Amino acid sequence: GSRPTVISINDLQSLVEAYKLRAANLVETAMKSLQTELQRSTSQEDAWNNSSIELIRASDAHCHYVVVKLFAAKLSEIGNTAVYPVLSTLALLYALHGVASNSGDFLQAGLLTVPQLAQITQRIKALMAEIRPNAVALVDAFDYRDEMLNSTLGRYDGNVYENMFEWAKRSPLNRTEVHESYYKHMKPLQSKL
Amino acid sequence: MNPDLQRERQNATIEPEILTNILDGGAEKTRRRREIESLVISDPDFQHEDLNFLSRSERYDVALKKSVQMYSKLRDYGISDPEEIYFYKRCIHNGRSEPLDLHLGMFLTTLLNQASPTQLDNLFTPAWNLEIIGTYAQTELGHGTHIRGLETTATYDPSTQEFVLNSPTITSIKWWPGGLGKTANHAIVLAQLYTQGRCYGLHAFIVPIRCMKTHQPLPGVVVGDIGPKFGFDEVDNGFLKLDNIRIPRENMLMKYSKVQPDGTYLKPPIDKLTYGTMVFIRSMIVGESAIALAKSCTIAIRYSAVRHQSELRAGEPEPQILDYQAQQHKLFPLLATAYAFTFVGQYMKNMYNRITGDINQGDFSQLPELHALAAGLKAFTTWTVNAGIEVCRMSCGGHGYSRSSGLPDIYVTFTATCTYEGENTVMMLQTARFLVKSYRQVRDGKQLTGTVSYLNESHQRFQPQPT
Repeated sequence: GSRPTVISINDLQSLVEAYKLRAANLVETAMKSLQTELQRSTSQEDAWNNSSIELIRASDAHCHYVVVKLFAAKLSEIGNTAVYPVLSTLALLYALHGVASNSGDFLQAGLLTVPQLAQITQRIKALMAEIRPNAVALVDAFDYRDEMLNSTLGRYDGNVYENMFEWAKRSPLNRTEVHESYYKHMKPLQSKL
Repeated sequence: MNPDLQRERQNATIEPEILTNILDGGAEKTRRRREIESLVISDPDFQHEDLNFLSRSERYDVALKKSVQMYSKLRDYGISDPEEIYFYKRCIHNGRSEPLDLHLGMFLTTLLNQASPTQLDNLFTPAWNLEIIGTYAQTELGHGTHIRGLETTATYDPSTQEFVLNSPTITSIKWWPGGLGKTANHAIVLAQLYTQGRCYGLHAFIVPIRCMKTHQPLPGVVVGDIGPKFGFDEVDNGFLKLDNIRIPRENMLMKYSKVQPDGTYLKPPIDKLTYGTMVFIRSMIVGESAIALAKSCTIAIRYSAVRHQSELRAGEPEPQILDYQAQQHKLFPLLATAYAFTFVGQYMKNMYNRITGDINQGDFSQLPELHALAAGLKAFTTWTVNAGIEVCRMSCGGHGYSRSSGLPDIYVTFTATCTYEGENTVMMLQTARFLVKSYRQVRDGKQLTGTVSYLNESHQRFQPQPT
């Protein structure tokens, strides 16, 4: 009777719920480990140390749940009808990618079935295809001026190769056509040949 | 404009400006942010050669010059909102750390939070005017995140009403604080307080380390730069060894805990208060994670739209890299993460301000949750972004290896967040401590609030049910 519900991979709220149950499950697992260690009449400190893998995973899962939850909550503040679906797609992608990357946790907690894993992969592909047309606009929205980004590859105008060449010519090594170390080290060697 | 990028922008179904407003927290915030950016970008005092072309000493020189300029210009422009100060500084140093980082971010903040009114009167204005140049010396050569293990001692001498600050071992030498090596003339030193023959744990002391006229190290003080690092080339992260330095009793920060002239110790209401500044910094780091990942995604995704390589169908032109599903699978989840972490950063900042307000009203009830969440999210986001920047860099192919891409600089600057202000594994275990405590409270029948309230629900779920 206590089996948790299975994820609906198209419903962000269902995913938030799944992340919550995954976190709860990992906290429960960590607690069991602590109790098992203590039953071996280990000290509190040793029990803690011998459970640190489970404890860290529980914390990680807790944080992951908080991030997904906050992303979902943010959507409810978005009023713009053009932006809302795009941010929703990003949120769904973030949540599903997290499930796929941590599928063991969700499977163990009974929150996910194996066939669903394949569905999630297909769903992630579809979401990526949805995002593709807006990918550049989505990073433009971060609004980093070139002077702040300081990157030839990421320039707003995309004139990457011209500017890589200009940048390279300014390298200190190019201050002289022949670097002084050639006269200091190479020339003497060659003159002996 | 590169034709590929032009076409990407023409085909987009969204207007970036609307999203920018959401990411900034409103259109007015966007306008003001751009105004401050323009102040910096158009200011000749902040123009300089690409730092990648300079030696370490030259980089320190450039950074110190910009920091000093920043100080006077902050006043000239009347920028006083802490968030705007923070952003102005970010622009000037392009997200890099700078020699006065800890003076602004830790020294002044700690004075505001933990100095008594008298101490504040004496110290704050000189510090604000850079007569006193401060840093915050906590981490030691042999001791990092576990601050209760720090070895530096502050022993009270009632006969002279002074504290004697000492570095008893090699491992107790203060190590890492930014600005400590060559810049600061005072340090807030975290040390184990001994008075009347008993240790009362960690307390903060204002310690003069250089003469305010000559900037020479004071007698008994051994101070210097710890040498080149993976990044942070502009910052004189330093070491500090104290050989029984005497400071007046008034130099102990005494807003909460106190030592009376006869050496009697008065306890603070809650011992977590010395952590207050650290929680602030960890909350800000969550926002830093979002910025580092957003920058990396901007570089990698724009370049993936410009870069054409390989063949998808024989004989056809090379496609844009961004059309390869494998490239999308590297970058789009990270793009989604950058948005997610931006919103978490906003949430943490609001949460910190809200709970700090509560604390000032004497309500400490939510401090444990803030402390745990700030630690956990700092670790979670910085680990994720650390790996994400590297994925962005590699997704740019060989050119990602060049400093001109900007990605190596973002990486070497950002990766320090995984170990400073609390090593991430230790942060995660701090959050775990809170989770275990919460779980036990549920088992004792308590109803939880906040982000752990799900433990109440799941507790019923995981109990054996009658079938």
